Amino acid sequence: MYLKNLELEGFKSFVDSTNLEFGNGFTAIVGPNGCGKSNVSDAIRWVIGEQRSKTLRSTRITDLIFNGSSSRKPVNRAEISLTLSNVPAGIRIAGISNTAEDVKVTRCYHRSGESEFYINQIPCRLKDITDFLLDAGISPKVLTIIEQGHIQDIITSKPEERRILIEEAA
Amino acid sequence: MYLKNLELEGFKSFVDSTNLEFGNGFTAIVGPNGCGKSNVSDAIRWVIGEQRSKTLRSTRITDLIFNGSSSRKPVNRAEISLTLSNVPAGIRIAGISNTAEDVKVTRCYHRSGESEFYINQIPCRLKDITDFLLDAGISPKVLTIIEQGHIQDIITSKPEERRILIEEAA
Amino acid sequence: TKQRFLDTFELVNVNFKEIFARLFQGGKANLTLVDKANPLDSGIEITANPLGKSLQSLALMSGGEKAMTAIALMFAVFKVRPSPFCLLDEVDAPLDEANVVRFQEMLKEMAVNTQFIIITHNQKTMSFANALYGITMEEQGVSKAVSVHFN
Amino acid sequence: TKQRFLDTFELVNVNFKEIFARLFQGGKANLTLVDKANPLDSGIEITANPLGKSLQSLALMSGGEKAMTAIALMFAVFKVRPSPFCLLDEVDAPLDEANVVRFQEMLKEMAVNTQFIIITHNQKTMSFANALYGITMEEQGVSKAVSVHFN
Ligand SMILES: Nc1ncnc2c1ncn2[C@@H]1O[C@H](COP(=O)(O)OP(=O)(O)OP(=O)(O)O)[C@@H](O)[C@H]1O
Ligand SMILES: Nc1ncnc2c1ncn2[C@@H]1O[C@H](COP(=O)(O)OP(=O)(O)OP(=O)(O)O)[C@@H](O)[C@H]1O
Ligand SMILES: [Mg+2]
Ligand SMILES: [Mg+2]
Repeated sequence: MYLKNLELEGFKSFVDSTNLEFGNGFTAIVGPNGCGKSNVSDAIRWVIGEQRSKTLRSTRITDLIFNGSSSRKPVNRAEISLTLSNVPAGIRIAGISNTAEDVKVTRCYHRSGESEFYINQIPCRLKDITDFLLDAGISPKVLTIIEQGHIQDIITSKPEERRILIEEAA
Repeated sequence: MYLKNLELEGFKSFVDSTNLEFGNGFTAIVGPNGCGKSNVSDAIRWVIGEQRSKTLRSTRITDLIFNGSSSRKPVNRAEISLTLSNVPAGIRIAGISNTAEDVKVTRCYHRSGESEFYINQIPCRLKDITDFLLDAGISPKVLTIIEQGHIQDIITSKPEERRILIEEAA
Repeated sequence: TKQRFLDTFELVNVNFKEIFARLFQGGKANLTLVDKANPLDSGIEITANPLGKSLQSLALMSGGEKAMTAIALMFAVFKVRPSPFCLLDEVDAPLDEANVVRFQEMLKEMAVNTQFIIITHNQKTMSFANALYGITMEEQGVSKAVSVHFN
Repeated sequence: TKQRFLDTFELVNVNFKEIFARLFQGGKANLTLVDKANPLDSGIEITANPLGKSLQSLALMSGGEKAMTAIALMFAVFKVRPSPFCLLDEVDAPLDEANVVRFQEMLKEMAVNTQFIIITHNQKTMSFANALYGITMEEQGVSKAVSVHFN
């Protein structure tokens, strides 16, 4: 199983609808300071269920919605979709039959405060998304995403936090 | 005024007596990971009065003394000397007459726990060193040394801490 | 599941020692349970000694050494249970060129079972990638992506 | 001394705006006193907006943008009261090449009044230096210095 593509719209600096396709190899994301690379990382963390604003470098959830630039007005909705390919059969997906091999999870947040969640375009709860991803071996708690400046956390963290790594691997 | 040279002996990985001479320009310190570059930074911070072990990346003060390698036994004393050149006349130096233009401050720590302090080879207290350096515009509190990974501290720090920067400059 | 935890811990530990020795061209590393009597509630201590250096606390390690040690532990866990994908944001920033190469060579091997996405400014890291995504901001404040593929 | 503090604060603020605009090729930055009625006890807030981006919290800035903003503030203070010497340990690690150059060009100007010692892995930074000190560990665990001078 691998991450097939990531679609962003209205999320942080990605105001325009953007589709990033990742091959099943090793992809490098490059570009100048401040162009949006870590925002891609934030987008993935958010759609797989990261809730803590601080870890998404925001002070309020509305910070995740594009808040304008010198040439653009702010928008009112942020949406991220992540598509996983080669999903093993038998993983529970909230009552949605896993007939296709691709599973797309979508998370949406409105400036008014409403959130929407979808699996393969069918509305669901955040818990359905995180349950599915947990079965697939993906969660914000394990080593799926290492944030900028945080690589040393694994070894400077408390002994109890490291135990979680072993528990997740077991 | 400028930093003329730094002498290290028995301090962290600098077990052998080492003299680093710095010209009054812009010097770059380079070398592979783990070779001792940040240890030079720790040495300067320590001799100008840094007391907190955590900021010197040590858990105990004895961590500052060379504790051995596969080819060397540990030693029992760490000594750092920093020489400032073109020291303005009139700066108080603990009753030591500032006849020479160079002023050398030395800090020494024994594994047994004793500390020694010198200005131009004459014994003194740590306070004499920090008073002199404060008059010269050098202290661990101002922007004299930016530690590895800590450049962002100035802007992520609390508003009160930033006031100290202005106070020191005033 | 206490047995399963201990088995997993042992596997990760063996991997950690081996990967550390490879990334540091020698040296010794170890994971130990703080409370051996109660493994399921115990914290985990790390000891790590680069080649030729004496036993000392992790705090004394250099920036690059800490990063390489963290990478070794991450790979050690992945060898037991590979994450489907893994995104690393500028983990190569503190590494010198020789360490970037050692890290990347190991990453290519791990990439057989895990899809890696690396955010980097490092030319050497880019040279190891299969594909490159360039992010730009031609229009001020607006991110745009350009994909460059190569083998 | 309240007046002296306010004068210094104003000077640093003017420098900060100017240096930020130079390092970011535009953009606006500002220092404000949290408690204007009590300047001597007041904290200081920073607002910083790279060119073309909207007003938003510092937290949203990128790694490289935060480093450049911190550098701008440091230079702003130095212009008011230069430190005799200043040691920077790998502050260029999060910067892209264009920003390393902007930072280094400004550093050369500041170096007239302040002696700079920079620890770096970055080739571009090294090319701006007057002198190079190489630190090595030929003998395991033992640091040794080799000086290389050039103009
Ligand atoms: N809600 C938002 N609306 C508009 N722009 C935003 C929003 N949130 C963040 N940004 C902008 O995104 C930029 C940060 O992008 P990001 O952290 O992805 O940069 P980066 O490419 O990782 O850079 P670096 O190489 O320095 O780490 C900042 O300039 C910030 O102003
Ligand atoms: N008391 C000590 N005795 C012997 N070696 C020590 C002592 N304290 C620290 N060291 C060693 O010094 C090394 C760290 O050096 P330092 O942090 O200066 O590296 P560096 O050149 O800055 O590397 P990097 O580029 O990775 O930041 C570590 O390997 C550590 O083991
Ligand atoms: Mg970034
Ligand atoms: Mg270092």
